[in-house]
Amino acid sequence: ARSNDPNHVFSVSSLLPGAACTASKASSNSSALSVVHRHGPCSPMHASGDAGAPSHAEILERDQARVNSIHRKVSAAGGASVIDPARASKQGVSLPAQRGISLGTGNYIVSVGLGTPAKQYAVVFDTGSDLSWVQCKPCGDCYEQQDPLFDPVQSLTYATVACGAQECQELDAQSCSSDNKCRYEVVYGDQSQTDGNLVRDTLTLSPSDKLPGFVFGCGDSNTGLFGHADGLLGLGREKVSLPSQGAPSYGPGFTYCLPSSSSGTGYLSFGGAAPANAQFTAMVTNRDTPSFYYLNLVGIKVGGRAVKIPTTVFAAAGGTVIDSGTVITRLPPRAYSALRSAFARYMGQYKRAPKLSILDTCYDFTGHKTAQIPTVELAFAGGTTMNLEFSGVLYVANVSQACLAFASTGDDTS
Amino acid sequence: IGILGNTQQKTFAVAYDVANQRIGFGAKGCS
Repeated sequence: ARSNDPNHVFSVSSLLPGAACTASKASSNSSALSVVHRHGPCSPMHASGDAGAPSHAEILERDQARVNSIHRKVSAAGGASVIDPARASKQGVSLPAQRGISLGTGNYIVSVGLGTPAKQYAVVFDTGSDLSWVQCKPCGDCYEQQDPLFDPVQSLTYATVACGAQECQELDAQSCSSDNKCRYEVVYGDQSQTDGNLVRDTLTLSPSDKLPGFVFGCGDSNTGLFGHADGLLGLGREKVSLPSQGAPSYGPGFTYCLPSSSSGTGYLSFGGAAPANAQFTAMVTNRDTPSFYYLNLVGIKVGGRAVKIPTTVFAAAGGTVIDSGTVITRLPPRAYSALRSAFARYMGQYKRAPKLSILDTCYDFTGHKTAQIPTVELAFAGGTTMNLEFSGVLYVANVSQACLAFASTGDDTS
Repeated sequence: IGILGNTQQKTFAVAYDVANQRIGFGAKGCS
């Protein structure tokens, strides 16, 4: 779109992502990791033949599972700890359990080094959970992953975390094995789970950026929808998260950019200055769900015009969480309904297409050389606005099925 | 609750300024 143009005009032939990987770079004065889509051509899993790439419908269905999981966690006001009696009994130790949110599949991958000498691991990064983990040797129950398992014996700087250590005590729940090792368990909302020892070792973000003594989970029993990822990088707000542990070196913040298509690359950086053109809104804390980053969404514009939504609609819904792992933005029903109607008014010249899973406002651009859609702008407390890129407005399954990339949180009374 | 998902975040530099308790969005952040 041209600057200040209320429409995105695009070539229909460019709707689908390329088959080859393209690169971009982060600012040079930060510790930056390349971010790629888990199932795109830039992913190391793609290079090794990622036969398990899900369909668009599957991605969206799993996205709904993640959202349901977030809602359950919020409803439970703090996410009560859950102990799996069968597992605890089997292993002879009462394992701590922390119910996290569902992983879904719309996740992005970064590559980090662990141990000394450092070996590289491709991990999902997630702003919706805190504990980082990788699969470790020896492993009782590990899924097939991209790289060889992390082997503590091969690292000169590896150490287990003792049960009495502060890091162990600060987990939401913790327990102790018979040899005084701190055991963790995270059960995600889709029943995926990881169990293992809480350990520490050197985390390498770049050749010149190392975090000695980084605390993470050394998973020895991991099952569920992890794909072939080597593990997970937790970027939530609690003390065990990477941003919290890296705060003494980089400050407590971080910045990422997600690429416009699955064939592009973005970055995740620590310690760099915020971009000069950034507009800020308040980061809100909810003490019942302290891992999540909340902000206040207050309005929406379509085609440059404000959609009529009472501002109380957003607040009454319980606020808005920003999440790197949820694919599709969820809006309170009244807000979504108003957005959908406004968007559809601009799209009358295009043929409607069948709904795609949770996306109910879809169009068929077959036969068009170029097309246009209205811009969509999100407004946050304090006057901050996000004028979404084209890729943030339409979810393109194919030329004959491109959908408004928003959904409703669902019936509040359900 | 509402959720701001990753599709809408694409191409923005999303800055988590924890020290100042604010979140920033910079357009065309990947380039």
